[in-house]
Amino acid sequence: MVEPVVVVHGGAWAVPEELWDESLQGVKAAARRGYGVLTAGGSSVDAAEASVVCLEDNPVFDAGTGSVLTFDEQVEMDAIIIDGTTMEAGAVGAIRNVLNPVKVARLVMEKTDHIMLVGDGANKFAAAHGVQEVDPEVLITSLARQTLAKYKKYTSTVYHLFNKTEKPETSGHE
Amino acid sequence: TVGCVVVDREGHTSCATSTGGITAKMPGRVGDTPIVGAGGFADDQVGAVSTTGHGEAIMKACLARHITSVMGTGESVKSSIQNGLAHMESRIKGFGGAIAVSCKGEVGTHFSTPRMTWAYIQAGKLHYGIH
Repeated sequence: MVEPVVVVHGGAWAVPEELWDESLQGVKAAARRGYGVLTAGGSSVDAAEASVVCLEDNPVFDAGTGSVLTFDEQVEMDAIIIDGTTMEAGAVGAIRNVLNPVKVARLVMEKTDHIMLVGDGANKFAAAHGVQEVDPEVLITSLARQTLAKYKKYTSTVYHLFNKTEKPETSGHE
Repeated sequence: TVGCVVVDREGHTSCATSTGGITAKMPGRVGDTPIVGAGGFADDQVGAVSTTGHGEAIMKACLARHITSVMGTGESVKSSIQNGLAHMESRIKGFGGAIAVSCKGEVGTHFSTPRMTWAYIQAGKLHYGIH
């Protein structure tokens, strides 16, 4: 017999001080959500999904609502879920316009023989399984927009400083 | 990036990880999160891991699988995470963090970035942190 446990994280990065409190409240709430599912008789996969949905719905975290933006100001999300008993896995890559990518990842695990679906295919699969598509604006926060704008301003300044040439092409970068 | 690892009363484990990626990423760029063995891994014979940080480094290091492999040698969960992060830093100059739980309910959290928010509940008691 094992003492059940639910562990969550909200991302490893230089969390700015103004987000510390909201981030801590968010991970505490998610741990409670998953633990509640477990103690109510849910499976360990149910509990993991419930905790991550709670975190995806919290705009302070970079997942689901509150995701950061691509260079062309879109939201593209990735998610995975793995059942340690069967070692079955489900994942989505570059999926857009859904509130909870982890739910689509679980559908991939349970409804297909595949591990991962990406891009437009992932979106078509989600729609075929009743996952409602949302307006991208629902997922985008002002913080995400500000962060992208700051990044673009910085990179073009640095590029201009060191290259004394016109503004850089929108080159691909991390 | 956000994530969760769970072990239930029967020792059944699972993991889940989800992310919006990194700011200004190229359209179509997929990071470590949906990659089995990198963004997450779960096997009832060892435990479950969810990782976060610089995606390309985590993929090259197969960080989640590295951590469970070290756990499988009997190392503590925390030192297994430290081992994985140190390997990723020394070989690939990448930084990140992970949470993990063993199939026996041992918990570990660690990160090589300035901060990572985490929380866990065991025996009804809530633990949490950011530093």
